[in-house]
Amino acid sequence: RLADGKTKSLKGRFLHITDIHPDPFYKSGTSAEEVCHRGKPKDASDTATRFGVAMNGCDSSMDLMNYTLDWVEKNLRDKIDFVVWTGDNIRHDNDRRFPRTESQIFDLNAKVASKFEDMFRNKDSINPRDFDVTVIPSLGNNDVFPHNLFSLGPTLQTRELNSMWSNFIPQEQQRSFDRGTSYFVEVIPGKLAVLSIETLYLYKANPLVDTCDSKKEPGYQLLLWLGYVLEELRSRNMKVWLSGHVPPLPKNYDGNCFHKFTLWTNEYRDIIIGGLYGHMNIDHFIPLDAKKSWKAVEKSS
Amino acid sequence: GKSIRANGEEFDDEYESDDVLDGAVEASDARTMGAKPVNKVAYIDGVREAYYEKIASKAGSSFSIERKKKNHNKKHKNRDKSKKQYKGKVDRYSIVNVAGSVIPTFNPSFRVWEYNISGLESDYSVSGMPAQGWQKFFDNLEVQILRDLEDESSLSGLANTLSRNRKVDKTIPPRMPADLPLGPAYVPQLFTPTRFVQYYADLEAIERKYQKEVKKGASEEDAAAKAFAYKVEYTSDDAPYPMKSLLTGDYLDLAVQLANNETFWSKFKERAFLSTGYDD
Repeated sequence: RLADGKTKSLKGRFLHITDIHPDPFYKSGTSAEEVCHRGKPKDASDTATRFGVAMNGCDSSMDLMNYTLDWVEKNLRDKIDFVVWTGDNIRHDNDRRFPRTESQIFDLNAKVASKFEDMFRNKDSINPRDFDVTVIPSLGNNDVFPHNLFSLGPTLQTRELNSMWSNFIPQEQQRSFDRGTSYFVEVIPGKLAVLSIETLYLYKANPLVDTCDSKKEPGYQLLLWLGYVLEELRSRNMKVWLSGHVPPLPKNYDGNCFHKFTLWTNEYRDIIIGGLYGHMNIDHFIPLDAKKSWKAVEKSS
Repeated sequence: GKSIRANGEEFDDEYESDDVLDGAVEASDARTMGAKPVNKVAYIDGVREAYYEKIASKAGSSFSIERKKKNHNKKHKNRDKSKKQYKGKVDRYSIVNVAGSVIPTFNPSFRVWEYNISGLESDYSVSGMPAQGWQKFFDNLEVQILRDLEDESSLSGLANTLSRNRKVDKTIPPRMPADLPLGPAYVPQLFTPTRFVQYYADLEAIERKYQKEVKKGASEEDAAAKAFAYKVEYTSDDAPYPMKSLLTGDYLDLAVQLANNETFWSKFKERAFLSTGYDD
């Protein structure tokens, strides 16, 4: 029974979906060597098919994205409680004839966000924030312009994001989102939250990220935010999933960012359930060792 | 890594050996300009070497909390002591789940997680809960973070360095209080993940079916509707290495099995690449 008098039944399931990479320039029958945008295919293996060919280097056709989301809506929507969606909602910058522009990136991200809203909102409600299935998006390194480069806000990009995700981000967090683009959603009010972490502030390939040891670093400020939020969730006796695009691995996160982030995930092990990430496109798991990270942080300081 | 190495310090053994991933990750960075997989077998073999084999070398026979509990309780009657013993081993780890993608780097995929909601099914109500007060929390948070950042920002040079050394770095967490119980990642309880179902779209099979339908005279839209579907690729409790639950201890057990068993490792790789048969 929710605070507004409505009721909602829990299913005990949730969906994690990531790295959709839809490409509006994808054209069936073209050559995979030309990233499925043009050209006559050399043979069958080089041919762009309607739903794509695994491992041929092309992004997702719009049909692949649309049919995937339709399948999810028909087969999973009513069986899940929430959706963790970890970014990269735009094609790669891999075609010199069609360089990506900032407006294309915003437009397609907004369209995909709108699709998720339509799929999971309460269709009987006039409240745009009334979702049958809560959606928690996070930002991918391809969702920003220039590629990988993303600074602390408020900037044009953080405001655009705030605007396109405004129905996903709780209202009281929208100002804080404008600065740090991280937020959390109480997927079961008072009990369970999902944190959407701006991993680009910890990401080595982001030219604006150097370490997490200086107060001017975006990663430092993200970790401050994370610490206060985790402590508050602990004090409220809530449990939490962490989510984001770039997974916390030593080769992905810069300087001490990896070790410090590992420490937070471990020292709040009374409330953190686990971490859900995308970016690598390979289904696997990594056990992070906090003892090693403590040693590394102590040595470096 | 740069900041540590600049001081002439070395990484701990675990992350030193992570260098084995260097080539693969560089390839992964290059790949960000496109979706074609490169050196992914090298990468996943590197994960095995840098993480799973390290854990296997440290583990006795198993990291499973329940199993260790049983074994220990046979030898010792003091339960509190036994808890401390395995708590120290398992709970130093946290699990990072990295997902397969929709983009057909391999076959498109996503995952449905199942979690424990015992006790919440029938009688959980938030209507009687005290006001959440998140607005107040976020107003205070903004002020607090600004205060933290301004604390030393006016200082410079040596004064700044000395001050930094004296003050606590708030981006390093305090140790978890000893009296707090382990959470859902370590001990079965409300919200513990219990199982997952990995879905995938077998693009080759979909294309075959699509062409067959078109040849039979179906319209392209009808053919697509008939051909396109996601299927279950595997579940976490499937053979050959079924996980009885998804606690951290179960993942560590699996890491040990993957390090030691070539058949399991081969299956794990097949699943990591979403049943595409990918090889470098």
